[in-house]
Amino acid sequence: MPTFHTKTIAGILEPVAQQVSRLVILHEEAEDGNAMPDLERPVQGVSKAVANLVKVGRDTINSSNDQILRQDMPASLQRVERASHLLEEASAMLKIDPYSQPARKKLIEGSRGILQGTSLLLTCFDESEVRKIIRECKKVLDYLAVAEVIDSMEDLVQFVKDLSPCLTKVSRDVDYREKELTHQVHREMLSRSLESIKTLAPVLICAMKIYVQLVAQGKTEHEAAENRNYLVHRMTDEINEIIRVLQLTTYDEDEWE
Amino acid sequence: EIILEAAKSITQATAMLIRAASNAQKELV
Repeated sequence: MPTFHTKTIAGILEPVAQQVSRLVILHEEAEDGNAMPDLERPVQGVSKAVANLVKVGRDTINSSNDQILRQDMPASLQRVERASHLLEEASAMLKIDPYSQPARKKLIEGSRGILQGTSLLLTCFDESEVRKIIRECKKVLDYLAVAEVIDSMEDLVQFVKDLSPCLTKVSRDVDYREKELTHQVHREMLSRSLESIKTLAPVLICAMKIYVQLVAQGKTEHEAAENRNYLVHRMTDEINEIIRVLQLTTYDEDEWE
Repeated sequence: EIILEAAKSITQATAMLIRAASNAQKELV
């Protein structure tokens, strides 16, 4: 049984993954097997669900501005459609011969295809959702990049106004993502970086305020600038770490091993 | 998301199909 990357994907695929494994085992152990029952109705149920997914999938592709999703998702829909046709063929063959071995093979192949195609589709969709969070993270990085040139209270107020909603969104999205992941280590890494950012953000604003006030008073601001820059770099590192961890999958780790 | 619901419908329908198919085999094992 594969390990699924998120709880949502696991919740959708695990029940059918178990059933497919069971079917393969039963098929191998039973060899010739009993006569298969008429599968026309359950196969029709799958075909209807597949037709609906294809429609919803195409709508998602057409309405998305994510080029990678637009490029990758059609293949997963085609995979599911092909699998559905195999199931229809199996059902038709079993109607004629309930002991047909090729029909049983098609049934297993079709069921596996549904599992693989749906898994591909969900992964495609999930990766697109991750890219949305990364885009928000990059907006925060862009704001942090200008922190070092802010030297008036007016600009600082605008900076806080711009950064706050972005940070709030990143914080909410990463927190939700962290809870979604099935990989404990990745969850802990995200959680740790997010906590650091939440702690560092008000300290950074404070450091920027001190710098701006010293500039306004015409006092030496070298140490205040260093302190501000240090906090900017710490936050930038944490955001980059979040971006890195968001893109990790269990597959990456298997490769390392 | 609608797409997640649609995917769930497929896996549920497939699980039902496999259950129907494997029940007949189970008797033999």
